[in-house]
Amino acid sequence: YRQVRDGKQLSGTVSYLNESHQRFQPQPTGSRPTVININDLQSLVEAYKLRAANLVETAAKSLQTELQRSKSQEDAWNNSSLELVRASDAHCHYVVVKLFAAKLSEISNTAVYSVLSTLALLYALHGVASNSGDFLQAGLLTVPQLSQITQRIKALMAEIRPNAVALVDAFDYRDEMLNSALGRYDGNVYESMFEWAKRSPLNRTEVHESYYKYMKPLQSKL
Amino acid sequence: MNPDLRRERENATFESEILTNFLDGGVEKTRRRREIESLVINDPDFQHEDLNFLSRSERYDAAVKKSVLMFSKLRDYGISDPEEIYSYKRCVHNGRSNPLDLHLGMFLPTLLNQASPNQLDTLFTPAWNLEIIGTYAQTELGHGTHIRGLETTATYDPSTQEFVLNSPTVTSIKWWPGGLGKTSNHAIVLAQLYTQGKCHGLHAFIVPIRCMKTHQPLPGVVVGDIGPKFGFHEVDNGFLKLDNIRIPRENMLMKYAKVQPDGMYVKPPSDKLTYGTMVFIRAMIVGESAMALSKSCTIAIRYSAVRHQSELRAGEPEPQILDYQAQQYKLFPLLATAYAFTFVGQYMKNTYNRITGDINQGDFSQLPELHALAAGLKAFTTWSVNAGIEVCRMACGGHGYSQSSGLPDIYVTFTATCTYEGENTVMMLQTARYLVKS
Repeated sequence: YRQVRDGKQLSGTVSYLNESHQRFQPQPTGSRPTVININDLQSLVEAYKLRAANLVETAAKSLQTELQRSKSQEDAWNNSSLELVRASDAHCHYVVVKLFAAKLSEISNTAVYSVLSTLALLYALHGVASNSGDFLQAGLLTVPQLSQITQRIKALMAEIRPNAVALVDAFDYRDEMLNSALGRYDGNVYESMFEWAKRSPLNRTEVHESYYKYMKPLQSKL
Repeated sequence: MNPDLRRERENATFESEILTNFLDGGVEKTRRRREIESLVINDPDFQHEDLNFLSRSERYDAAVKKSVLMFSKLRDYGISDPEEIYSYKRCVHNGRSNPLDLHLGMFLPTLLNQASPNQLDTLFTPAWNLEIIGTYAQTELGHGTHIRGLETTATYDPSTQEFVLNSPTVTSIKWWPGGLGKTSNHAIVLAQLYTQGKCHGLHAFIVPIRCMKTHQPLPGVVVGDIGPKFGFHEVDNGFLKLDNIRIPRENMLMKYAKVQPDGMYVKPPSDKLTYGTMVFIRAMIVGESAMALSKSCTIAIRYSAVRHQSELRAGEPEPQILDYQAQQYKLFPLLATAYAFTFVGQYMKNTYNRITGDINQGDFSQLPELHALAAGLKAFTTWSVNAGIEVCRMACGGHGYSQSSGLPDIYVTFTATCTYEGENTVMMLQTARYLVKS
């Protein structure tokens, strides 16, 4: 942030701070761009980017304010931790959404492309809904859009529903690797649970030794 | 086959196999991964009672046995590709940590990255053959992520050309390293280097801790297991107290930083180099996040297709719980997250390999960004997945509470990633430092 503010050009995963720099300059109200198109993944990636830039700016400004209160660099840093962690979180979230969107372009099979695009959209929209305060504050989202997003998430979930099992099958965990009665491939859950329980060491004898050691003596006394 | 699951699979609009190939990086990669899995799953040597039914000592015993067998079988099969070694090891230990994890994951890579050529000549083959069993001792009882605060000292004695390794306080006792308690006979110890009366910060030293013949702790070494934990039951996470142990000058890893026989200190080209192994591990943890969440989603979603409960329309049969929107809202965003993190994990691994190549050419320019990205993504993904596994577990109702579901085990094994290799809040602040600086 400071390097960009001082006119340096950045590369790599933080290069978005270059573009956002103009946004940092005071602008006439009403000219703020980029309200999310909730049906377009690239628009969402853009929104995550601007949300991250906004939170980086907020954290940097908090540091500056703290410093102006003639705090030491270290105290200023400590007193801005909330904003700093939030900025990092937003940065990472942006990187994840961006990589997911970029990965889609590598998929050649249309059916797979379609289902993963739905997943990517769900991931992005769920992230917006879960962090709506950030997006609202940055002017990237309008309040009416919030309920549209909820409806959109419901529609996406209904779209995913028929493919849910196939999507987890694709992870391709063998039963021996998953080691789970509930998640076994053939779905024979309850038989498996029963067999597993019977092997519990506690069942090695029909009557556990503690019965003879404690229970029975107690009962004979009563 | 359970009829519900059969019907789910018949109704899917895509072929899982095609997506599996994409996730693996190609048909051949899928074939090879399955081949390696079958090598393990069909190998009687690796069969044992369900670990849930064993005591801690029996679990440790089973893990040591499997680790030792794994080493010889890797050679027998000629598996040498690091990815395949990693995959084979994951199968052998079913994603759990094992007593030789740090020997393979930290000790050997650190030797490769930071030992001088002659050190490598003397140390690597015995380490590769398990004559030397090593661990990586960094964290201390009273000190964690802020490694500059570590207290263990290594003071150079020019008269004998030795370093004196010492744990000056209780808080300086090394604590947590896997394999340290009962397994290892050497440790790479991170200590504050003092020479000619000046402290030069953290450096790595190879310290023998047990006799290579009897495995007894060496004089001046106090070493043992730190006791039972939330998970990692098979691993002897250990403690190590050093009482003025003397080691030859050659035992300091000197590929970059050096101490001359007269005690003169020679600076490394970049002070971030001891971070190299850490960045490697954090990049790998991002991949671990994806695996833990995809496993949890597999269990919870399949079970939600099998489980029927309550009533949606009066008088009708109980629906699959996966048909309830509320159940979908618990699991589908997590399923999307599992895919997202799978792709991030792949990206981090590729980026790490690319940038490490640059480093070996002497180009450190991208290390700070990789360091910041690895720290942030490690925290971001592990926090999300930690919460996600718990949601999957609860989405399975009471049965999710049983060890038979596999979910408690996934949780207690995975949750350690939020605090080890850098506590997550500190990781986030490291990324923030880079962001603000940028």
